[in-house]
Amino acid sequence: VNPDLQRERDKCTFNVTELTNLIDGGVQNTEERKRQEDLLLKEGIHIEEVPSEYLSHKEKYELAVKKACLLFKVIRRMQEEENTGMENYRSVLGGNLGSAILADGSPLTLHYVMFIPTILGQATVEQQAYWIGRAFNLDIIGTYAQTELGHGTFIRGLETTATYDPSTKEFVLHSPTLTSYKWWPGGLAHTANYCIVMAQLYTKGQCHGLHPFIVQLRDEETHMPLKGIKIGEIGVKLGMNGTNNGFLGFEHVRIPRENMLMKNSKVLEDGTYVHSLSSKLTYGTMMFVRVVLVTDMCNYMAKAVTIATRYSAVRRQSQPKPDEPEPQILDYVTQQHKLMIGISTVHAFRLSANWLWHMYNNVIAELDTGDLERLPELHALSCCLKAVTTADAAECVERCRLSCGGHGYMLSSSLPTTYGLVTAACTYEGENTVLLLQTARYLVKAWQQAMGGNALTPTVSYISEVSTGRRS
Amino acid sequence: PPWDNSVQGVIHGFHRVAAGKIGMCVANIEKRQKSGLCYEDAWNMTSVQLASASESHCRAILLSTYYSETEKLASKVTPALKTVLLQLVDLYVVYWALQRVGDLLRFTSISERDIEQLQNWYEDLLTRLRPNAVGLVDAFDFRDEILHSALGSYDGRVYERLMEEALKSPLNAQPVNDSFHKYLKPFMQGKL
Repeated sequence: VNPDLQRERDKCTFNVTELTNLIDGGVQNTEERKRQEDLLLKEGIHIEEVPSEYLSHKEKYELAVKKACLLFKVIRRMQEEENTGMENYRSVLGGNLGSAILADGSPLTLHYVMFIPTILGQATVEQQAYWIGRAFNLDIIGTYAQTELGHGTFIRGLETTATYDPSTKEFVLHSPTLTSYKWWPGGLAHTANYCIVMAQLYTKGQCHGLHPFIVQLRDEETHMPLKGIKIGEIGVKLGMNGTNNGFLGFEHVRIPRENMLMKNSKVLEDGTYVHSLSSKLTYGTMMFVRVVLVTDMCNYMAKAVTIATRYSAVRRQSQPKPDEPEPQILDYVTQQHKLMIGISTVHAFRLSANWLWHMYNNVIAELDTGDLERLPELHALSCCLKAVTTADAAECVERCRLSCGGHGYMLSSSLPTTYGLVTAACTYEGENTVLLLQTARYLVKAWQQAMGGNALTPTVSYISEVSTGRRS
Repeated sequence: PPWDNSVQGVIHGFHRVAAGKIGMCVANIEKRQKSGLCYEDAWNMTSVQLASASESHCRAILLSTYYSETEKLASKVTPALKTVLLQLVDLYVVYWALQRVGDLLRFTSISERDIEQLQNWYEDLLTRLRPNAVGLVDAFDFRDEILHSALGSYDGRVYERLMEEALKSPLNAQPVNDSFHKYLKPFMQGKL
């Protein structure tokens, strides 16, 4: 070990393992994480003869598919041997291991992060019974398509239509314009053969807004696109070039009525539309993803600040005192200013993500009892937290990259790739400015409620306290 | 209320900033509506301030959550770790107070003297955290295979690793690349 780095470790004033256990949520979790890491890294899936940075766009995708399949094979074996469930997938795939093995994104991520959770959250029990087993076994590969070429965060502007035909008891999916083509979903281009499509539902000539439909994209044997399906890759991106982002257009594609996910809203055989409890219910998946996003930001920032801090302990530069050797750059207060805030931000986001996750679970539990009161508050909170944490994380990773000077510009530093992963989060799952304005809608309403002397929900109660001069 | 230059005081200051900004937005929207704009246009004209109010709201939540959640944790860890965790919270709160000092001047009674104290407090925290910087990132416990970085490996052999990675470039597989004979040499001899 580099002597400078060893000296740093020798002078640390606290027990590093104790903090690791705290971050993991306990000694057992640390041991379990290490065991999973050992198990998966021993497979050698992450080892590349030629660094993938030197591969073509097509080769990068093919390597990503190969790695993702090998990874799932190992995870499935882990499941069978240890009888673990979905959590095992998410902890391995969503966490550091997944991004270590698939540094430039995985074409199967959305299958686990969006396709399965949406079925769990929005399909009836019968529908779950039919789809979940096949999805878990990877008999089918799914993705989730909501954003279109011409519309994204403003989901009421989406143009893809699903028109109910009572004579055949089918929905007809159609892309009326080029701007209505689904655009961006990971795994959509060449990997998935099924997709949850968010489309404007029309029945009996009336539009009922956005609803989820399961659509088969490709033949399960030949993987050829089905009739009326126009599908392909959207092209090379700033980063995440392993995720196989695709476009999808429909030419009057018919699907059975049973393919509309009907846990919340329903369409009866004669075309009658049955309302859901609340239009906010379809946000369930998005809020789940945003909570996961905040946690992911912690991981990326933690990686970047680890790289930059260790490098700053090794790198020596300049000679402020003529008779002394060049100091470690970590001794410069300007360098500490760039890095320390990154370390504390990781902890701030981790604790906030845990807190938001508990709040999300409480609100979802209340939802099941029909109590929707805190849903708007949770929605507003998930919007602004996603916007602020992703923006802060992108800034933090870029600051870490710059704090490593020219070597931070090397792909072998891993900092540019990490920046590509983090900055993508500023625009997916809701563009940040639009999300901040969605939160502002809730804050303006809260302000007016406070002025009317009404009680406010906990996260905005400070508004009435401050406006009446009391301490929050 | 008088400014309180403590962590809780700064957090309360951020609540005042958020509430103040939201109130200003409501007032501006109403003023624009009175001047004849419809609500949507009044909203759009005020949207820069609205986005800023949301960011301040979120900042206040992040600060207060980080502070309160760490306070809960602090009682369960050894004194040495508690000291470092609380220093990190202080650093985060004071950093953002300095980053948003304009907002605090606008919506709270913070003074130049308070700001000077915050700046000194911040720099003092950097010095206190300096000995633990590497320990704090080691605690994230990333294996080298997961970190995947020539700069960040646990052993700190940065220069050797940078060179190892450089040699993996396919261009280094042969000392003379084909393009020399195809393009450069003919070009240099004026035959291209």
